[in-house]
Amino acid sequence: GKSLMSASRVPQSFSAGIGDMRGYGVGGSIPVNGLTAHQSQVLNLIKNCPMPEGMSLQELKHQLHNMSMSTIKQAVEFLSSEGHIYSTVDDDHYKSTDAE
Amino acid sequence: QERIRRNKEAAQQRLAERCV
Repeated sequence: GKSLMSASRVPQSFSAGIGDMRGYGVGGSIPVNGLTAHQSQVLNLIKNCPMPEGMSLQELKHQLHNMSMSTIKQAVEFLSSEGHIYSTVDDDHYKSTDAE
Repeated sequence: QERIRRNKEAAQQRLAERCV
């Protein structure tokens, strides 16, 4: 199928995180709970991260190359303040709250 | 990893408050 690599030129509103969700079998529950596109992309990536310590900001940046680091940090801070995610080993690693 | 557990609980609480 379509890889993340080929998505680098896609406009932000159609960018990686959202189209990517289907591949993870999230079950069609696209989060439209007042989050911006950036925020839901970040949240989805964190949700689908298999690592026990969660996802690092570097990894997020790596996957969301159409997003600047400051945008990612802002999204992460917002999601954290809302309780969707929380920091784990340090302030650079985040895990989704409702992930099992 | 106590800190992580507390972070998680705090986050869950924040999320619950949001949903009310």
